[in-house]
Amino acid sequence: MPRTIALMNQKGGVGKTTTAVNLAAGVSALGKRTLLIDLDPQAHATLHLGVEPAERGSVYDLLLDTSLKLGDVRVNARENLDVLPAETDLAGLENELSAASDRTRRLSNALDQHAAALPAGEKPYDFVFIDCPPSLGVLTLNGLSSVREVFIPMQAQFLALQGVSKLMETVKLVRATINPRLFVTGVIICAFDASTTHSKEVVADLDAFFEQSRGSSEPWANARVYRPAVRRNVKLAEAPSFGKTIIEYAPWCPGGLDYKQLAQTLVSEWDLL
Amino acid sequence: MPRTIALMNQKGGVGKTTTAVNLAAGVSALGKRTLLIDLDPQAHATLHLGVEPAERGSVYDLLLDTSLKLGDVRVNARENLDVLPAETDLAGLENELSAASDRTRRLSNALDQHAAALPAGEKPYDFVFIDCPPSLGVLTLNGLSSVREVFIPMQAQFLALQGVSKLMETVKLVRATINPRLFVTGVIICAFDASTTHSKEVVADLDAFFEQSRGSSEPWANARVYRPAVRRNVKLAEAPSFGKTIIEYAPWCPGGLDYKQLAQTLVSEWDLL
Ligand SMILES: Nc1ncnc2c1ncn2[C@@H]1O[C@H](COP(=O)(O)OP(=O)(O)OP(=O)(O)O)[C@@H](O)[C@H]1O
Ligand SMILES: Nc1ncnc2c1ncn2[C@@H]1O[C@H](COP(=O)(O)OP(=O)(O)OP(=O)(O)O)[C@@H](O)[C@H]1O
Ligand SMILES: [Mg+2]
Ligand SMILES: [Mg+2]
Repeated sequence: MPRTIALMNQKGGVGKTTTAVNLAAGVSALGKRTLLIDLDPQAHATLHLGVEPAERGSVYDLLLDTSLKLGDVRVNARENLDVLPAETDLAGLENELSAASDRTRRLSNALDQHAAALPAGEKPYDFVFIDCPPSLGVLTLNGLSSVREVFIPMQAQFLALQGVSKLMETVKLVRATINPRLFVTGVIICAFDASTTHSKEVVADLDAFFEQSRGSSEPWANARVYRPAVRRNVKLAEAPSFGKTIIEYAPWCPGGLDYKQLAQTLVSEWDLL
Repeated sequence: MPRTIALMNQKGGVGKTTTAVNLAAGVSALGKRTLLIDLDPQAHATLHLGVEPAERGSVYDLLLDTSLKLGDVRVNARENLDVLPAETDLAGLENELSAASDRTRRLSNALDQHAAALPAGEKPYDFVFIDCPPSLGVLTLNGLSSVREVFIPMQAQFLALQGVSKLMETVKLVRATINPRLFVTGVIICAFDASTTHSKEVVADLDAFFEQSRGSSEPWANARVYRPAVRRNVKLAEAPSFGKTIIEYAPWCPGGLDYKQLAQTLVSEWDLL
């Protein structure tokens, strides 16, 4: 049973890509067969890993052209880590996709098709991570329709709390209309400044919010703030400029240790499922 | 001659609102009559200053209803500082606005109308700051059509460089089609980590980029990276949770001193214009 996870937050610059890339790197380093799907037209996850789209097309060609298969656009990025790369400069992509029938299901159809007819000798993926763009549009909806779990990367700052309820509403709506299996597993705190009271207060606010949802029928009823929070460290901002994950670049730096620990947690949780 | 400035960057979470609010606070504290326009449906600038929209409507009512005047939606936030507040939860706002005639000129029309027929005893504004949403849509285009100057808040990180050329292209396009007076004055570095080589390298990259544009006919031909860079400090993230500007909350903290110094620079430059 693969663990399928969307890294989602409509706010920009909160750590979705850094988290998608480094958790994918972390679990693949632990031997788990992993797929990372870059759904963002900024293609930052693709850039971060130093990969290019395949000859036959990017993830967007897969979404727009139903004759293409997942294997046609898949690129091997690292040991145990495959990527569906995005590409930049695609004006009109969301409009074109919105005009398509089944427009929010294109990605889940491709994933199902792949799982149902695996190439000879290929095993199914253990983990699928989807890096979403900073919006609640048709690309993010494709991501949300294709997974069971939503992880919310965010920073421990007052203004970051403002967008969370809208995000939760979107998950609820998708669960009610498109994907009944969807739920929020947790929040990943990114670029955490451990030295400030403000950060800790924001995390405490989030803990309390999830606490009061326990036992409800909300899709976040069992959600929590993951520990550890990922600490801010310039190495995490430098790594993409070298096309490297933090596991390759500086696994021992504070944020690197945090992502490794989170990856271990994800794998241990998965082993229990 | 008022100095009219749009804080623009389609990337999210880079410091547009923090910069708009604190530069507006800084120049108004120096005695300049200032207007801050919140164009973002997240309404963070409005929230940051602790103000509410007026009885007769928010900035969006001004954009959608041509019978309203600027004075109808304006709220006084501080001494010398007026605001056109935004409001949240406005589904369909951009669609409705896009359907309007003159859809990118609604704000500039309102500003021109106000300047042409000032209420008795009222002086024109010395500074107008516009806080743009993280997108290149019709709201940002209203902002860009209403000002002479574009300031680009951004963080000194590798991935932040990726969006700059697209931003520049948009300014060029607006200058060619809607607003021939538009130019890029400069970049404001936000949440700067003075201790890392990476940050300094990114700033050096930006300096070089502007250097090689000198003497060209590009709208950024005279642009530069403003000094000082605004240093990262938790006080800047805390201030909005108290509805305060950094000038009120912690003017002496590193980022506060930087915004005060930048405000002084903006005023000195203006005095020379
Ligand atoms: N723990 C950290 N320490 C230092 N810098 C970080 C950390 N996490 C992320 N960053 C940096 O912050 C910036 C934003 O992160 P990232 O690109 O992952 O956010 P995002 O949510 O994917 O943004 P977008 O909404 O544009 O897709 C990047 O420059 C990244 O390198
Ligand atoms: N110098 C700084 N030091 C510490 N925190 C900062 C600094 N500047 C901004 N922040 C914090 O970073 C976050 C993002 O800043 P801000 O909201 O100003 O960005 P933005 O570009 O307006 O975002 P959006 O695209 O969502 O409108 C906020 O929580 C803000 O308080
Ligand atoms: Mg991203
Ligand atoms: Mg903002």
